[in-house]
Amino acid sequence: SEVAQLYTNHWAVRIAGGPQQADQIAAKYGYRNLGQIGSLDDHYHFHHSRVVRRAVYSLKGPHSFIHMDPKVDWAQQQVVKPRVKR
Amino acid sequence: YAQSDPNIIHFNDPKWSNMWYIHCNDKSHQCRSEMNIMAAWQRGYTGKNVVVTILDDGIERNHPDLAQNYDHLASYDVNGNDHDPTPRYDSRSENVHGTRCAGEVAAAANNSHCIVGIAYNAHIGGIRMLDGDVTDIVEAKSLGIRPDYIHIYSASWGPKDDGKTVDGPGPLTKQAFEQGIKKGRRGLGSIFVWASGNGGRQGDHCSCDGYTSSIYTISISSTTENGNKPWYLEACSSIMATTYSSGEFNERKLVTTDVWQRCTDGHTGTSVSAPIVAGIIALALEANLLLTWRDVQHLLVKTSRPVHLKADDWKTNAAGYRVSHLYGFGLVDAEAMVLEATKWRTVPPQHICTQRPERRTRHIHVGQSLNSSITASGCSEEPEQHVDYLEHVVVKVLIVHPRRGDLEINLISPSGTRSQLLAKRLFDSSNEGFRNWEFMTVHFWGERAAGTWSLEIIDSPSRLRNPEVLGNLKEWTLTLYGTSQNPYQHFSVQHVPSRMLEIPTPEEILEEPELQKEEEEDEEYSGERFLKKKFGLYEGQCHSECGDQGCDGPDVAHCLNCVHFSLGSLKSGRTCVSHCPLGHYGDIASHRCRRCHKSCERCVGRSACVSCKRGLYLNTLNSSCINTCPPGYFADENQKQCLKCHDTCMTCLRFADRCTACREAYSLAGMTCVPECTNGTFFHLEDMTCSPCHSSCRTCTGPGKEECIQCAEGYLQQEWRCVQDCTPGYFSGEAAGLPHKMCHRCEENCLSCSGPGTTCTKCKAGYSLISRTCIVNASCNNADEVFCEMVKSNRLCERKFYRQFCCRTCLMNG
Repeated sequence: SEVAQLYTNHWAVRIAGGPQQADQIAAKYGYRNLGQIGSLDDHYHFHHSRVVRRAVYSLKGPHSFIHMDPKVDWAQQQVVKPRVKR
Repeated sequence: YAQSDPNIIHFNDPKWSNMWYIHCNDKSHQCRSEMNIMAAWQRGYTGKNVVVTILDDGIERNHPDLAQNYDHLASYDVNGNDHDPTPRYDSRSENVHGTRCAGEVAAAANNSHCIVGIAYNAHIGGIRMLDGDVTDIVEAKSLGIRPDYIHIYSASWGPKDDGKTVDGPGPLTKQAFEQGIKKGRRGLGSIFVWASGNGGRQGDHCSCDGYTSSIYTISISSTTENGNKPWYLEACSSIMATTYSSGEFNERKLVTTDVWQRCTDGHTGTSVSAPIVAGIIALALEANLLLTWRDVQHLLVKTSRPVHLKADDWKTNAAGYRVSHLYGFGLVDAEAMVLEATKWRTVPPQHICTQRPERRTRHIHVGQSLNSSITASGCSEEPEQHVDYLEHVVVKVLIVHPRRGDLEINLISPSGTRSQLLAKRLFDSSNEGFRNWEFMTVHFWGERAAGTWSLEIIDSPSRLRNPEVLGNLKEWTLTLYGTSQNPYQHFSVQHVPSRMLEIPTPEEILEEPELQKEEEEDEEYSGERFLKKKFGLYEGQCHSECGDQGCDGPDVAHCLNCVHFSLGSLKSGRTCVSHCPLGHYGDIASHRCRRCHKSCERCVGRSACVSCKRGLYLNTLNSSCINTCPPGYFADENQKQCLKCHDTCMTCLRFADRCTACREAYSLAGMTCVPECTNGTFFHLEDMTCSPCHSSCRTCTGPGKEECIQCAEGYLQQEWRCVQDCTPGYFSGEAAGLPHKMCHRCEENCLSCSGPGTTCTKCKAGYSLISRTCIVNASCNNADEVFCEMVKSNRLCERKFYRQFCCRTCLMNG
């Protein structure tokens, strides 16, 4: 049987226009912008403290509207990826 | 078998004699053909200035074997979002993995502690990222940390090795890999080394792990001391090479560093193999820092050897490489790697050619095999995509199937080499099929790309299934990676041009004898043509470039003098031009095009070059063209000029900030010159300056009192910090290899003591001090005279293990 996905309260978001634009969009939907993801330009790490830290469903709420914002090219709620040490 | 090495190096590290996979001086065992690590050391390569990091659960940066080579610039804590990758200590020792891997790469040598790393002078860092929820963001961040500083990323983890998981990098992590190989190491490409997997016992196949089967990772498997397949080994076609790792109970293990400043020879699995190869690549990079990420893969393919590794699937591909699904191209050879690296010339650019079959949807009938083929041209019609000589080959499939584990997939190259992309997986009952899953093989390396490729899919049910539900191959594509030229012979065309092309090499340009001076001589413009003019043989219109003396014909070559410049000689014929061509400059006084110095492409006087011929660089200090820039300058390939290195560099390569030696007061860290911080200071990451250590530290990695490497005068090291006096429960003593004293822990149950062993002066509650030993406050009801005599005659109370063994009762009873 397939293992259920575990959804976290972290999002990866692609926004053009620089960190200030990303900060504005994060604030608009209640997220905190934790900064650029590694060396990937225009990709930001957002965190939402009012979303359950781990859930088996992707819970909807006002924060979900970020996916429809025209300034957001792409957004993805992060799921836990089970990883094992070898 | 290898000969025992009479010139063996000896180190004083206590586990050195157990490191059989590095040296061969143990007379009680036969010596195996080994990885030739010591031979690489004897050639002077120990990993100096190469930066390796371990993506894992953290590393114990204060470990005596790691502290010397620990590099905080190569470290980060993604889980805690700070710069300290120290693992989280818990009673179950869950986070020992990264420290164990790190020691294998860069444990310090000859420090009387534990082991010797493969690259024992390399910089070692740790990226703590497995001790928390791992997400696509966490992985992408980890793979993208300081890509211009860190050379090698080593990872020994992945999706579950349970034989039923098919998982790989998410979209961000895929981008991070791509960014790494394109931009990392200032364009040479980050090197990602990956452990192939531990799921052998579950019948797992590493093609179902998208990390180890990525073309961007170097996938490493393991073999036992005797060259057997270890029980944990996962086979697949993307494995590139192999190292020794732990085997069966009667075979020797590997030793490495462990948390709590310890060493271990515990079971390692495949995890230790990736850092061993990371260490060997570090030696190769020390030999040649300009190797690209693909050069490193070519080096491994060329130098790894099957030696005594046992597998029933060794085959020789059409390019002559021996390869297996268990071990890739075989056991790594460190000496061969460094030797090849020193003379290596970068392989031609990677081309990518994707081809599709004509027919798409096909049913996969139970118990039968489905064959689908592609006649590939290698994209010869597109020069930018043309692949003639193969490197990686990737097959992307969209397969719908009721039981994924029943599928076996093979790919057969035009040369007839068969590579198994997927073996049956008994535990995989998923009905998800493969949704655009990419299978990768290195088994066709060096073969030619053009011809017919066949994909073979076999469905053999391992348990009862509804025979009416068929699998379906909906789509597949073949992506060929490689080069349009022979990667090892392209220099004869590119850099040593044939005489037919008449393009001399830079050396030839600088060394060839003076060119003919025919047009340099100021001959009078007289002779046959003048006579023709004199006798008036031509009376038509002259060319507009002809001067006031007219011409003897209509063309520009018939002029008797020129308006602007004359070009050529009497022998070869002269012509008038408005501008002098490349390699010449216009001498206004004589209206002649004169030849520049042979090394110049353009000049304003014979030796005043403004641009240089191919392969030479303009030295702006004296306007000359040279093939090697002077110290402090580097050859800029775009401007074809010698440009100044960064202020802190003494010498640099290709870029101003890619330093190879530093000016005074700076030291080389990777390819960056950082200030040489004096004792009592450390290099501050954010400020890029030397900042003071805590007053208790002599040397340190950060400002905190727990970040000392060595203690200041008057201080002793106690656990993670430096203290003026040992706290109760510790006694002061010497420490091997350290300039200061250490506080050692007293014997168990002592509250205070005066030295090592049985020297307790105070005991914990519930214990009594008897003969300077703390003995539990309990008496034995069966400690009669005979029993106590036995305890006494065997001197049990002197042994730590038996100290609580009715000793108090017997001692009280005299």
